[in-house]
Amino acid sequence: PHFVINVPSQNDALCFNIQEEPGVVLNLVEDQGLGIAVNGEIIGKKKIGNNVMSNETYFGKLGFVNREMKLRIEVTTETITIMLGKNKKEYTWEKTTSVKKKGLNLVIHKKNNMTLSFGEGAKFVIILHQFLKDDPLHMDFLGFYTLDDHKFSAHVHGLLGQFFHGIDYEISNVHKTKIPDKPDATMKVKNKLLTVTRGSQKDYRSDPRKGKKVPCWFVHSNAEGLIDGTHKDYIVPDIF
Amino acid sequence: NTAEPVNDIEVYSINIDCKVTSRFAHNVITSRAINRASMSKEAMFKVDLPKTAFITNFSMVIDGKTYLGEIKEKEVAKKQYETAVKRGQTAGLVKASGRKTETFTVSVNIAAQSKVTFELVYEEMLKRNHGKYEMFIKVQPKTLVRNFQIEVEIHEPQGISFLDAEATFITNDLLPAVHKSFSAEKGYVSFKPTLDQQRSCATCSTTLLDGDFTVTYDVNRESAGNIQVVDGYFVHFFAPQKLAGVPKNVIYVIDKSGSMYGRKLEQTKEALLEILKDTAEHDHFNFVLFDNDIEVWKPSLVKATPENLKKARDFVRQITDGYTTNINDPVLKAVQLLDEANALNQIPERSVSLIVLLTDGEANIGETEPEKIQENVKKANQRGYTLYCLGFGYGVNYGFLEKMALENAGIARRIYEDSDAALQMKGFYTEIANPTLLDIKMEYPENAIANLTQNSFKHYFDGSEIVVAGRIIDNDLNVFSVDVKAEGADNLLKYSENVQLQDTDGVSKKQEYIFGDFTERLWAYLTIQQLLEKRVSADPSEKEKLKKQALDLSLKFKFVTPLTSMVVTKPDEIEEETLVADKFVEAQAPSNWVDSD
Repeated sequence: PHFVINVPSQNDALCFNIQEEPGVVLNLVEDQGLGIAVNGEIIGKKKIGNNVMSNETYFGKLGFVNREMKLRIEVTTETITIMLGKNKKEYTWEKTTSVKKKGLNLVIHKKNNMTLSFGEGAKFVIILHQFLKDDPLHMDFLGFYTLDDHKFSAHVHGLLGQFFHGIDYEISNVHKTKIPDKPDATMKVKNKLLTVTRGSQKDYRSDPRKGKKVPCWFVHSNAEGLIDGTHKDYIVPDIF
Repeated sequence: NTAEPVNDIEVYSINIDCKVTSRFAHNVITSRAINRASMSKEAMFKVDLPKTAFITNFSMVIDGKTYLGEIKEKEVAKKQYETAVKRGQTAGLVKASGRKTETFTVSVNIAAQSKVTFELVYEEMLKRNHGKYEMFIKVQPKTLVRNFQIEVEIHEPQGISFLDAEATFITNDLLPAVHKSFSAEKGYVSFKPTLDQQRSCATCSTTLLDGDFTVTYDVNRESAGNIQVVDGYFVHFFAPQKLAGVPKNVIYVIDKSGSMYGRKLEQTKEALLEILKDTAEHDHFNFVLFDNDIEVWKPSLVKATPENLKKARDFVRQITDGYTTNINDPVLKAVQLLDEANALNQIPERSVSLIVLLTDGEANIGETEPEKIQENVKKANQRGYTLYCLGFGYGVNYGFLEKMALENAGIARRIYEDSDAALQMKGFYTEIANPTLLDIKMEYPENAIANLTQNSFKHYFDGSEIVVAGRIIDNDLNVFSVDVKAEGADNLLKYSENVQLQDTDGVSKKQEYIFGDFTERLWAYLTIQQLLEKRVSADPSEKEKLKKQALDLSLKFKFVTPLTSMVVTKPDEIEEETLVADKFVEAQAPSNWVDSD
């Protein structure tokens, strides 16, 4: 999956990929202060017969936990399941629905996206990317967007969460590469020097089909050097 | 204004020099520092300036060499910026800071024992609110400064009626450092604290100068209007006094969706209760609450009798949070309620009809397409009720609200999510609480003028001021006159003003002691602001035209507006670096995400 980190102070963005095997669950947000966690399970590598047709990996399942509310929400490309204590309720992407309980606001927009917010705090948007069942390359997958990042506690962590309170970096030594418009540069971040490449990723919130291009500095090697530790440190055993 | 010491950098002088002529403020902030270290060090210059101001110049003098900021079209500057990025500089000198301010920051390396002088110039037109003009200066020098001074000179040809200066950090020790005086046309405020007065305690080396320094004043008003002509440009200030209030009909369209749950909804209720307290008996009002459903308080608007106000307060107290956000239908409902009230003569013939929409988010149910909602509201609002949009909190789609408000003769305002949100809402209400004139039309000698700024206005609110400016093209004109027609509370009102142009030479000379071309610059400032505002709600072909006009003026008068940037070249050990100062523009909060393409 492609990660995009907005850096308003630099009027720019950072991006990176995390390559892992299907079935692996990654921790995206962990805020012990608010008792909120978000994990995502990787899918991908579509096969036809025994041939792997695509090596791309995506998020096919997202798990949201709000410990204070004793709430767990599982979002897949087919269903949305809300588990509140022992109660469990399942919704599909086929119908526009809204669910409101004290402090939980969930709106499903038919076959399109859902928004999820906990009280006055965190707000998330999940985009459903759907393809034809017999598409040789693509399979349905999910996009995950965080809003109101500032509302998380100072200790928020995770592959996305660690950037919620900003990141400082400096770019220097921009130089041409074989690919026009994709210069390489040196990024000074966390007292390390990384080689990064100018590129772009897409924001699908306003246009779920085409998306809107967002220029960014791409950090190679599973964001090594940019993220705290290595990406393996963010592998968790279960979606919850 | 700050010039932070970084390591051995001593900031020995900060001078904030403000000159106001006929509401137009020209501010120069100069900071001088010396590097006392034996090696080169970084000196930082940081200024908070009002969001309504336009930067006009910035310069740095290092070792006798001057580095000047150059104002360019944004696209041109952007190209230069891209080159800068490739050289390792990701620049952006202006950022959002407080509610009312944006921050300009630049840092530069200076050699051992060398001096640096930073100078930033910005201009703004002071707006009259609640019967006074307010000039706001952020003071934050971080360390004790040998020569620290703020000097404000005001020149108002109408004469100054009162002048005051306050600072949030003022103590008894600092009081003697503030001087304020005014007589006739001139006002003067100065603040020159000594080193000892700046200390946070007798033995401290820390400063207590940290906060807002505010100068407020108003002018004498012998007549409703005042015309000033300088160097071929005129400006007309119109603020009639002591008029009876025009009744108003207000529909409060209040978001009670799930995201308003908790403090936001409590603050909204608190503000509504306060607003109800201040509602005049001749006013009519109603509430439309919404989430995914619409709840209308009364089937039609009701008069603000004590009994109805009591019922309204009871209704407000019981508002609870609901589900999702449907903005389209409740706004259309408000329009429909006002249409019905007009058709059935339920509201006074001479009255102001307003819709106040308060929301904290984007529409996510019903019609969710922002453009479609704007189109629907514009189409439904045939009678042209004024729509005010209050965007509450960080997640709000402010651009959408702003366009919708401007398309319906209103304005949008942000309500910042904070402990004083209720006060902010109430504050906005008090600005629009007392309309005294409707449909104001200002007529100037048609063939003698050009480049007139907006000259017709839907409302005049007590304590505010209408400003119109333009250029006089008839060199032989002896008398410059204006006729103002407006609907008052009871009848049609007419005002006439005229000024003998021969007499203005004297005025012009007197005003020149401040700075010569202020009327022309005031005209340009006002014109650019109005063009930018019009652009928000214009159709695409018109948009380009408006953009071009605003851009040409921004470049001609050297204003950093949303269409221009200032390119600053600063020296570096290896090569010179290019930085860019842009005008900060309100946008939605950024987000982080993971997705695939």
